[in-house]
Amino acid sequence: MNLFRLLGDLSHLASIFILIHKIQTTRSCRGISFQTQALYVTVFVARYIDLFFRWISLYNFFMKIFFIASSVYILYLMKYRYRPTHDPSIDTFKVEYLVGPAVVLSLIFNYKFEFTEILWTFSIYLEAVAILPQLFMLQRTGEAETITTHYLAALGAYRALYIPNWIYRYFTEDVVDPIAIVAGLVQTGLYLDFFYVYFTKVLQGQKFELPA
Amino acid sequence: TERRKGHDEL
Repeated sequence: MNLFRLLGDLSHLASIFILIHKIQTTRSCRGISFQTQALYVTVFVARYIDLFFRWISLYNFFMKIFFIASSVYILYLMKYRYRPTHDPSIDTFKVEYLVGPAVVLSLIFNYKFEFTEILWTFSIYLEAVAILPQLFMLQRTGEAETITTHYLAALGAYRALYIPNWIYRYFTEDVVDPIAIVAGLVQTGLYLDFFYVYFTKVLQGQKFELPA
Repeated sequence: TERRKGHDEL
């Protein structure tokens, strides 16, 4: 464990608390893509199946349980509790275009052709693009509540912080994980446009609005 | 440099 990874994980935790806080205080999931949230459940379940056969640490164990449980809870909030506040007509990204290629790529580019290993690889590829329905929705509406942008910024910071973590691990532990690194770079790259608007507008106290 | 074998990251 190094500082970058810890800060990345804490940022990930923070993003989830911000999202739940947003939904509960505004009593609405307006502006949140159900498809992206459903993809995250898929990602966590596929990746953390190793809870059943691999012990890493208490930290790792509780974080995995938390990410699975909280993502399922968010789906529940969106699907049942605050269902009327979700507008499927603006959440129209075709998730097949993300899941399909992630399945195919994980069957081709993996470390070992084993079921759980392919599931892990699939989860890495799917996570890289899981934010796209959310960003697509943002693009469509052209604006977002400030709290929603804080959620996205914390989520983007999480993967961004994993990059210095990999560099650090390369020098200190002499290990590289090319699949995680390539997918992580893609994932972070997807946030660049968002980060630009976030830093130049939201952090200056303005509303998140995209140019028409 | 070796490829990481266990997946110890989240």
